[in-house]
Amino acid sequence: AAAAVGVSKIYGHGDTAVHALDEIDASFQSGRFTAIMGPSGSGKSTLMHCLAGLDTVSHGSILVGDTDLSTLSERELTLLRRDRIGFVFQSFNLVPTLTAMENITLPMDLAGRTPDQAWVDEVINTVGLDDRTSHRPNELSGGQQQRVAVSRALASQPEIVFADEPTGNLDSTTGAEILEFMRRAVREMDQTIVMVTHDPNAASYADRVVFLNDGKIVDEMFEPTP
Amino acid sequence: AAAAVGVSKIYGHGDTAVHALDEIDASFQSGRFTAIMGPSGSGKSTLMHCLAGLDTVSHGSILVGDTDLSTLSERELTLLRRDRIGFVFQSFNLVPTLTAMENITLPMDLAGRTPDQAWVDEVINTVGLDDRTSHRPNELSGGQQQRVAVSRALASQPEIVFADEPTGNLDSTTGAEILEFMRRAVREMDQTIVMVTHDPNAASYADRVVFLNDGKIVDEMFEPTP
Ligand SMILES: Nc1ncnc2c1ncn2[C@@H]1O[C@H](COP(=O)(O)OP(=O)(O)OP(=O)(O)O)[C@@H](O)[C@H]1O
Ligand SMILES: Nc1ncnc2c1ncn2[C@@H]1O[C@H](COP(=O)(O)OP(=O)(O)OP(=O)(O)O)[C@@H](O)[C@H]1O
Ligand SMILES: [Mg+2]
Ligand SMILES: [Mg+2]
Repeated sequence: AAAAVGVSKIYGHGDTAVHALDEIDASFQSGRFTAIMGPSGSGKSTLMHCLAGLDTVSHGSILVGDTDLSTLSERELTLLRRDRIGFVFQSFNLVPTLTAMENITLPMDLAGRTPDQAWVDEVINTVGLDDRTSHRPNELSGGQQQRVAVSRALASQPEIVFADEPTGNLDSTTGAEILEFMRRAVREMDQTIVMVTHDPNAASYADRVVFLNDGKIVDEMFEPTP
Repeated sequence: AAAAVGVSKIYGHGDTAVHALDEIDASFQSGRFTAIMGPSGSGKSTLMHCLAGLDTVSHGSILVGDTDLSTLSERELTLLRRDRIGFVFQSFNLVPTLTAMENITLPMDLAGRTPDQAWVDEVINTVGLDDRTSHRPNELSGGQQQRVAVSRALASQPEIVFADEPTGNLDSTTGAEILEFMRRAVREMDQTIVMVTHDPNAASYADRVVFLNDGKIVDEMFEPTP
């Protein structure tokens, strides 16, 4: 579903250059749940942002489906992100003036698509936000905001969901419900999910775990157990 | 060091009123490391913000040391927060235009106090930010931003540190280093720390754990083990 081919991402120049990504080759299979783990600062969010076309690479290529992102215009890239990709940001990135429900359906509203309301309601119910949908982000707890961000990415059933630490602000019960829901979406609806996590228990829900360190892939594991 | 006496915090009115805190009695002993746990939405951040004078209560009193916060003017409250309290926010709240180092020393700079540079350097070294101090927040990873927020609260050695989920964005190794450092500050320097966490392993570093549910204290545990 997505791949990084010889990808490097370098900030700055000369002695102070930061190699956030260092010649990464990584592929993420359709209909699979892949986890990405690694120390803080190892390049996980950078990799996710490059894969989703939110950031450019310094070297190498990014493929989403058969599309090489470097062949797209700004406009085409915006459409790809809106129509084919769901992204759960590490810092949520909710629209402060919209309610939880409006935030959740925003990508579809922008695309002029009608939400599958039954599915949207199932997502909201599963993450436990039923009685919070008309609240705005500043009236929600940190974990509730995170659940709005997760719901937004899942509600439109995009080709691929990138989730950057989707359970970091959640108690274990709520987190488990979301992880279980994501795994069901992968198994039963062929959803493709790529999830960054620091939590080995969260990674155990995935089919495969890729390990990053200092901008490089250093290991991978299939059928992980916590 | 701090206490909530008969504290309620109610948002809205009538049928749609949200009792974020419901007649809470809680005290947090000086020189101790207390953890607060509970489900997402149970009132942990609300309790912390009320204890630190960042938010008002609907009923009851908040005491910091011997000071009843309701007796303070806006000006006195601002000074108390600046001089006696350190706060690690769940959403970090860093100043985007300042570097990591400037963010870390900001409370002391505002107070016109000279930082204990050896201590500040020890904090920065322990959390692993040595080579990131001149970067601004948008040039830092999520976990690095969290570590700047943690450092800011610890650097001024305030009377009491409130930390709202300080390790949520960190890998287990980095998180353990910060928790160990906090425990050392409590043991060796009599620092008072109140920490919200979803992670039972993080809570195990504390001397006592208080459990919240639906805005009430429902349980507590001394000398927790994970
Ligand atoms: N302005 C507001 N209006 C209405 N409800 C609010 C408002 N602010 C907070 N709440 C509600 O108060 C409750 C407690 O919120 P709080 O942020 O204290 O939870 P928390 O325990 O910190 O959760 P988390 O673990 O998700 O961070 C939540 O259900 C939240 O939706
Ligand atoms: N604009 C920038 N300029 C310089 N360095 C940067 C910039 N943006 C990111 N970095 C650095 O790139 C590295 C990788 O960042 P990234 O956000 O991908 O890490 P991460 O693995 O997601 O970490 P975390 O687990 O803490 O979220 C970090 O060391 C960060 O400081
Ligand atoms: Mg990150
Ligand atoms: Mg909270």
